Amino acid sequence: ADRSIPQSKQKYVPTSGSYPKGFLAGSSHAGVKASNTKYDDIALVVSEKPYAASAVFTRNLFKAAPVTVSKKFLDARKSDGFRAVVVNSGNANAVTGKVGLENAESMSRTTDELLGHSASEDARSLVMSTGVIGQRLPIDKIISAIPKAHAALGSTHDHWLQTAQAICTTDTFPKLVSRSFSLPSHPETTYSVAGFTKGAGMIHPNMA
Amino acid sequence: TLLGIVCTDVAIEPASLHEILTKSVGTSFNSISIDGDTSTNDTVALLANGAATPSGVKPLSVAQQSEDLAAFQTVLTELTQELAQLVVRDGEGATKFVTIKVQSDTDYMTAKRAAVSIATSAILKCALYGKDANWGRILCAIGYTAGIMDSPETPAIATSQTPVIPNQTSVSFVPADGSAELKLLIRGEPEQVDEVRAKEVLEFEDLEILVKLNDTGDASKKSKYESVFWTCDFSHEYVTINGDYRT
Repeated sequence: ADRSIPQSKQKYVPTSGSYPKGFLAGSSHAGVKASNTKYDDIALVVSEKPYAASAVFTRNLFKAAPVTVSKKFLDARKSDGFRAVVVNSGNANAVTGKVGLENAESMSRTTDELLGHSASEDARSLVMSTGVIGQRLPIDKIISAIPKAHAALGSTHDHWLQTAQAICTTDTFPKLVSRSFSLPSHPETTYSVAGFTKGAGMIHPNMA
Repeated sequence: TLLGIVCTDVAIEPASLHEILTKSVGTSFNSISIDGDTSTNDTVALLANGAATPSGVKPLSVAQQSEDLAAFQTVLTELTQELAQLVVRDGEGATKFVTIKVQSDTDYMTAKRAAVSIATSAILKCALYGKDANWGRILCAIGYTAGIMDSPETPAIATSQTPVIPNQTSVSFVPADGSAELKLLIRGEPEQVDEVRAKEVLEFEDLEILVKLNDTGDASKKSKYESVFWTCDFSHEYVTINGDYRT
């Protein structure tokens, strides 16, 4: 499908941003869906130093493998010492049994190794997936594309925007928001927060 | 599916992150609906690496409530709300962005249940697509929420002491251009709606539906609780997209 952004939605896509120090974003093309021959579908966010992490997850009883695996990782590390989040779009890795769990862990392990962390450590990369339900991930394609996303990491607005685009499925535009701010006790320091999200259908989140 | 990744260079204690994130998600990502379907994969992660925090400054902690923590919480909530609203604006086939505000004196959950019920009413969402000021469908959605709350079969959610009272319920459309609200129902009594004006209001992409569950007629009295929820309309395009989406 053509993913050009409709005229009416272009006003929602930022042309610049203020991004948090020490974070890098990158994306690559794996071709998770066979019909996707040109758009990036692997997204990677990395921190140069370990970060604290938390997440809220769907309360749907049929939790997808990356939900189960990421929750396990957060519990194991008590929300500390993480380095990355790796995401694939095009396939949700949901209702895929034990192989699905192994594939989600494999995405995390591959990312950890690229960042110089041993597979014997508790995982330092969270995993997310989105797309069709009930199909196994084409894991070889994904594992091959993660190093390309790593090689594409950067901190510019374009890096963030392209990474936001890589997690999209039926979305018509990437959703990226950032801002800088200060805190009352040391107003001379400038902080930043940036977020990107995807979603256009199957949307009624109830996360905890 | 909703996925979200939020990164900040503020230092935050790992043990505090979940509470901070949960607080913001409650009034942002958990307050939107496009089609009423909760995905198997919804995930929003918050990452804090402390890279901008000067040395000697302690990480934010919920155990030590501070102005800094409150300020960060506000920034995070505003950002997550903006992201959540963008998701609704991109709803499959959506032509309208609808803010639903429900005010109640009973409790927050009464207001939220009514807001969710309105936001997930397929028949109302079709009316909005058709630019029809169909307050009857809004009332219908509120009404069966009240019914469920009163049901002995569902005691787990029967927390509200006072159900929705039809003759205290008012419904208005608030136009996106800041002009006067279009009152559709006042304390259970239908207004004589100017259909031309109603059509004008519904021509805007953005629409606010304001529901007062305990309207006493005293304009100076503010409701104790307000739930804000965001949704969109249903169009032919939604069916086309989801009829075509294949594994």
